[in-house]
Amino acid sequence: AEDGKYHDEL
Amino acid sequence: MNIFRLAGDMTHLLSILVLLLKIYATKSCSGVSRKTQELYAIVFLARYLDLFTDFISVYNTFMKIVFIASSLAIVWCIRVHPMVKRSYDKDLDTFRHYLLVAASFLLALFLHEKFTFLEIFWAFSIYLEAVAILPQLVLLQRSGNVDNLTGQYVFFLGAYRGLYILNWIYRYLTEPRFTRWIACVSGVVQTALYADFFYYYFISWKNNSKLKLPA
Repeated sequence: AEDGKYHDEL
Repeated sequence: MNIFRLAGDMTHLLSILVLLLKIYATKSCSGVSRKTQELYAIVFLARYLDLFTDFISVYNTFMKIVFIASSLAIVWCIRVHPMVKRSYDKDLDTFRHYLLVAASFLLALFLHEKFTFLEIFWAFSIYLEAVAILPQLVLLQRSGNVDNLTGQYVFFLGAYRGLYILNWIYRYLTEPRFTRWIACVSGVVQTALYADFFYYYFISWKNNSKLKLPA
């Protein structure tokens, strides 16, 4: 799910 | 998550801890640009607007809160704390940083992933972060000698986005649909702005001499 989100980076 | 991004986030956290240590230990913000700190506070507030609506992971939420809280605390220290405030040299910190805010926001209105409130503020935060270090670099050039902690702060702050570039290369090679042009191009520009600082930082480390940026 994490990488599915678009802005998963800080 | 990959090792480059984790190392990048930890380096970014380290830069903030070093700056907090410098301000707390010396009760002074000499050599620190208040304007760069204000720009970073805007960067985090604009980028993490989805803090309460988009849950990605505990790590992600925790780090967002740390970055927002620490950047606001540092600005508060420099603006309000009587001991620290006295050491702020506003005659050296003269970069017109509101121009950076205006230019970044204008660019975000034209160049963004989607024309939505969150995406425009996200792109704005990416562009602003790329140039946020400029007031600090200008101040370092003006203030001549740089104390160790401030030098280390700028070094780690520049290094973190360099590690993110490795993260983007890694993700591009391992994830089929990975493209983050806005973050990548801005990240390269951001890291490039540190190039001469990195050079003089390396020279001072090699010669074990005081870090000095040419005026």
